[in-house]
Amino acid sequence: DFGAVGDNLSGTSATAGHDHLYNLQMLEAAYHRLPQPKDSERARNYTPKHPSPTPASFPQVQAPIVTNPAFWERLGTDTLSTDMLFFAFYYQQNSYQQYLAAKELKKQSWRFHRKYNTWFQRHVEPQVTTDEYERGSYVYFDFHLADDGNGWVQRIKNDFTFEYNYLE
Amino acid sequence: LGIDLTTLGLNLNSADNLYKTFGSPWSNEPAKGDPDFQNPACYL
Amino acid sequence: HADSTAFQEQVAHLFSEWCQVCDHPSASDAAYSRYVMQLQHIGLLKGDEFTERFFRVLTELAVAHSLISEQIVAPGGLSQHSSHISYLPIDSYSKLVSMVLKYSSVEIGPNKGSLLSKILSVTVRVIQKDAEEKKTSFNPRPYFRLFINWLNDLTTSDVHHDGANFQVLTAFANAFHALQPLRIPGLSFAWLELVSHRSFMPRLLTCNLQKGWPLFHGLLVDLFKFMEPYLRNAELVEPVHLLYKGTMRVLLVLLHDFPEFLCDYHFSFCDVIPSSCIQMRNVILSAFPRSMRLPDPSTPNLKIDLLPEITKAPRIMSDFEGALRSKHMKADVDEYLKRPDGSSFLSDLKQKLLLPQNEASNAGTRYNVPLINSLVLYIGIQAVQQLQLNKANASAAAQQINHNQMDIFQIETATDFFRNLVTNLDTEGRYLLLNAIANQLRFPNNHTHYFSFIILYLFAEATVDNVQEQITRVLLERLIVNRPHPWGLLITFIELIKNPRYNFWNRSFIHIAPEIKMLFESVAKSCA
Repeated sequence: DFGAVGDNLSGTSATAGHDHLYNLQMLEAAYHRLPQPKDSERARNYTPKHPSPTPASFPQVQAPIVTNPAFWERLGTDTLSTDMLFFAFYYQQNSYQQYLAAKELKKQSWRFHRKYNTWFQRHVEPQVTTDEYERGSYVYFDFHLADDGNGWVQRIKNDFTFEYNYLE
Repeated sequence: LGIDLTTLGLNLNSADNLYKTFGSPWSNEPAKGDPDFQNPACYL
Repeated sequence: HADSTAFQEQVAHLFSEWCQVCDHPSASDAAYSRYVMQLQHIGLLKGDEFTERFFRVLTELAVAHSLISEQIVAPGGLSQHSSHISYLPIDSYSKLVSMVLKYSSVEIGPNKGSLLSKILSVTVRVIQKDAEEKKTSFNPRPYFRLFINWLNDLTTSDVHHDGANFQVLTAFANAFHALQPLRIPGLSFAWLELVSHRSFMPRLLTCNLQKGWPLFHGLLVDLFKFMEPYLRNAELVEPVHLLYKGTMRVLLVLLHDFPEFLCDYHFSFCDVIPSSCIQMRNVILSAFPRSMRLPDPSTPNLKIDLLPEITKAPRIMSDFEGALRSKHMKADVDEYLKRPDGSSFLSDLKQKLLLPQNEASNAGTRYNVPLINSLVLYIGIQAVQQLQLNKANASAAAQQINHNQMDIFQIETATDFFRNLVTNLDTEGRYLLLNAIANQLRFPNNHTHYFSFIILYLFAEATVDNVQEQITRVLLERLIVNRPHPWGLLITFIELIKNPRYNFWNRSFIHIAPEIKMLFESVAKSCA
C-alpha cells in the first residue's frame, strides 16, 4: 500500500529493511562520522607546465588563496592588477586560475577575440554597431615585439571591426 | 512552526543557480574549491 | 581461483604497483593506459567473476589502508581515534577505475557502461557487508570519498556528451538507490551529500531532457521513507534533526533551481512526508514553473478565474492512481462517477479507507493515507475533465467558470463524494481527507482552482461547526508555519475570510479565546 511510490525496497537485492530502532542506532553512529569538507575537496596537485627546481625556501605549492574567486574579484579593481589577470590568463592556461581571470576580465568589459586570441576593451562607444559586428576604437592587450625590448602592452587600435562571430 | 529558511546559508534570491556553490546539506558554507569550470578551447 | 588467498595477494601486489605508478612525479596517461593494458592482458577486465573479485579485493584494500592511518598510536600505546584519514589509497583506487573505464577496450560497443555498473554493484555489496558487520563502528567516509572522486571524474556537465553522461549518471542513481538509508542507515549522511552533490543532482536533472527526473524522484522518496517514522513526532533527536535540516537545504536548492521537478512530483512526495511536516510539504507545494508570474494573492479584487493559467492542468508525473489500482478500486470509482444512483460505493468506502489493524500501528495512523490522497486527486481530475468537456460542448459564449457560478450540477457526483466523506468520516479521517484536498492548492492551474472551490464549498455547506473548524485548521496550520506558503493556499484562505458568503468572522470557534481571535486577525493581516 505504498501508493504512488511503490515499495522502494523491492527491485534491489538481498537484506530486508531493518526496524526503526536499529536504523536510529546506525544513524546516531553515522552522526559522529559526518563527511568533512576536505573529504570532497579534490587533491589540487597543480602541475607546472615546465617544472624547475627552486630553493626549498621558496613556496613549493600554490598558495590556497589563488583558488578563491574572491581573491580574483579584488584583483580586478586597479589597473596594475589587471596585468595580473592577463598574466594568469596567458601563463596559467587550462587552470582554474585562467578561468577566474577570464571571468574577472569580462566583468571589466574586456572581450576575448578568438581569431587574434587577444582581449579588447571599448575605448569609446563604437561608431557602428550591427548584428554582425561593431567598429570603433579599442584598447587591446598584446605582446609587443619592439627593438626597445619586448613586453606586454596595452595599445589603442582605431577603426577596428570586432566581428561578433569571433567573440568568445 | 518550522525554520526560518533564510538562515540555512542559501541565498534564495540569487539570480544564479544555487547548486553551483551548494557545499553540503550539513553546512551553511558555500562550496569552496573548483566548481565545475570549463575553459573554452580558444583559451588554450 | 578467485577465492584463493593467492589471488588476494596477487591483487594486493598489483594495487601497490598501481600506487607507485600514480605516485611517480612524471605520471602520465601513457603510464596509466599501459597499466590498464596489463590488467586486460592478465584477463582481469573481462567482466567475469575474476573481474568482480578483483574490484572487490581492491575496494577492501583501499578502504582498509585509508582507515589504518586513522588509528594513530598515542604515547603509552593506547590507540586513539583521530579524524585524520589518509585518502591516498582511495584516491589511487578511484583513479584506477577511471583509467580502466577510459582505456580498457571492453567499454567499446554495446556493453559500454556495463563494466561501470559491475564495479558499482561490487562496491554496493562491499559497503553493505561492511555496514552489516561493523554496525555502529561502520565508517562511511572512505566510501563517500570514493564516490565523490568518481562523480568528479566520470560525470560532466558538458552537454555535448549527454548520451554517455546519462548512462553514467543512471548507473550512479541505481547504485545510490541500492545504498538508500532504509538499506544502509549508517551511510545516510554520506548518501544524502552524494545524492545532492553538485556533480550529481544538477547533472541528473538537466541532462537528456529530464530523463533523469524519475531516477532522482526515486532517490528523494527513498530518503523520505527512511525519515518518515522519525518525523511524525514534533521533537526530533539530534541526528534526525540534522538529516531533516539537510533535507530542507536540498529541497530549497530544488525549489530555487528546479521548481518544475517539485511541481511534477508533488503528489508522491506528499504521500511519503508525514502530515506533521507542514513546512517541508509547503516547500514542495510552493514550487511553480519559472515561466509563470504569480499575481500577488493580496491584490484587491484579484480575479482568479480570469488568469489564463487557471484553466490549464498541471503536469502530474507521479503515478497518482497507484494506490487505487493496488486496492482494485479504480473501476468502482469510475462506475460510481458514471452512475451514482443506486451505487453502494459511498456506503462501504470508509471501511476501505481504513488500514488493517496490523498495519495501522506501523503506519502511525488508522487510515491508508496514500489511498485517500489517490482517491481525492483522481476524483478531482475526473470532475475537472468533465467540467472542461461540458464547457467545450456548451455554447460558444460559454460562461467563464468561477467560484460562485461554477456549475455545481455538472460536478454534482464529485461534490457529493466529498460532502459525503466530510460528513461520515471521523475527525482523523476527515483531517486526512482535507489534507489531501489542501495538498492540491498550489500555483495557478485547474486543480488548484477546483480544489479551492471544493474546500470552500464544503465549508459553506457544512451543517456542523466542527467541520468548518477543521477546514479552518487545515488551512491555518499551513499558514502559521515559517514561509514559503503555496499560492493556492493563500488565495483560498483570503477568499474564506473576505467573502461574506462564508460568514467566517461570525463563526463561534473564532471567538473561542482571545489569543485564538488574535491569531486569526494576525494571519488575516499578513495574508490580506
